Amino acid sequence: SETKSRKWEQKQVQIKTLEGEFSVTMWASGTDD
Amino acid sequence: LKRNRAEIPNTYEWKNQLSEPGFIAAPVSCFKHAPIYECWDNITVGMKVEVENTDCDNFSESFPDSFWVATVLKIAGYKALLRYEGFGQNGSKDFWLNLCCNTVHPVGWCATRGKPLIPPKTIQDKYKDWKEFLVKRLTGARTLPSNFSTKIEDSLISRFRCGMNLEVVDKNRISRMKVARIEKIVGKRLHVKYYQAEQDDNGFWCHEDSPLIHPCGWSERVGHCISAHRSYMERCISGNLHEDDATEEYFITPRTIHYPPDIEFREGMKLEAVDPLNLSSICVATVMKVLKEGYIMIRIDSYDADESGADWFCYHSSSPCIFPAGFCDTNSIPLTPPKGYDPSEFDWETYLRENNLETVPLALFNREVPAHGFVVGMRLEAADLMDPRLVCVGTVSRVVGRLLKVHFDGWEEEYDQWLDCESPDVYPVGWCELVGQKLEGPRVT
Repeated sequence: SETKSRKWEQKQVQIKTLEGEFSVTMWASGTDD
Repeated sequence: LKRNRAEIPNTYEWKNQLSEPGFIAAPVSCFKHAPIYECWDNITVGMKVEVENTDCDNFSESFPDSFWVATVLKIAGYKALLRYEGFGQNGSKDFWLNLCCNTVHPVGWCATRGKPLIPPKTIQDKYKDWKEFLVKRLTGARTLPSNFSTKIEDSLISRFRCGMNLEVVDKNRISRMKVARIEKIVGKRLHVKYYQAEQDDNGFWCHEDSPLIHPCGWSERVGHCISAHRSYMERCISGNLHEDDATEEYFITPRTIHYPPDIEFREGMKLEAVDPLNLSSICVATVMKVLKEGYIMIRIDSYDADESGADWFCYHSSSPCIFPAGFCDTNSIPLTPPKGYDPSEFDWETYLRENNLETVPLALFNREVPAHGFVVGMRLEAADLMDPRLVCVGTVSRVVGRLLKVHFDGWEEEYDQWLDCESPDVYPVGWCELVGQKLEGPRVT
């Protein structure tokens, strides 16, 4: 539902591996308040 | 932090049962009083998390703790079956973990702490470029909110604190209240000790949302019997409570019901009620006294008459544990009749007519059935209300509207408990582990 989909927000997430750092776009529930 | 506590000796672990075919745990979303209930809808299968990588060399000086990304394959209560990314269809290293434990993090947590993700040893040579693989696997996937850990910690905080005083049902005489002091709080369950108790009395355990506890001054206000020191009664009457005396705002207030005019609970009326001293049984009961604010004292009619009234018990009129006459019959639940009556022959109509009795009108009962989500066969953790310091593994064995019958695994049916679907005495699988409470396993015969 629309309400349900609003709970999820797109966010840039930083990843670090032994080879280096990069970012990916993920979805996290919109409770980061 | 509570979640960093030491392991509890002899606590039961669900892990051997979790993967058994047909194992279903009641979801966290069934338990309004459970930690992080509000955001559990956002915990889904397919979600990615960062977890400790246990498939690595035991010791690395540069990276004493190693993490990798895993996918949630299955959820059972607070537990999740996880598979490290890169294992594809290979389930050989799948593992169950409590999603609320302190080694599960949102993707991105390691980078913010400068920790590199290290692939498990089994698959470390599978890809030359882990970056490309991770970008592909993680882009567009779901993860936990970055404040997940704070949310868990906040949801574990009790409204109460140790040292507070409150009024609690006297476990040795259920018709009266006693003043008690909170000694310990585990997972919002309060361990209270009665004032003026015997030295070897271990007190009582109940959840902070339990209907068995009330604010200081409650008994005096509603007209309930209380055994307390004179100085306590004086401060209740004068309203000069101590700073440690728990007041109204700490408690769940039963909902106000607006009854139709001229319909009310009256002394002598008959009804059916869960026996507070034997929760596997629903019995014919009598309204013995009507207190203020919607509370009633009832007596279970299957016991010997006790002139002292020691066997009376207080229910709120909105309680989901009292029912109109005929409820058990309608729902094919065995009804315990009044003392002296044969259960196979008891008939409400004849009983009422022959004894010139009346029943509590149907309109006075709480008939609301929430969409609770419990179904028969679901596994959970439940307080043994006959010895409430214990939390045991159990199974929902019947669902009748909002009423649940909880069976304690390995025990006879006579130990079952009828509980409301919103009872604060049932918890999701993994709750004990999360809050640091010992879990009693199934009885092994």
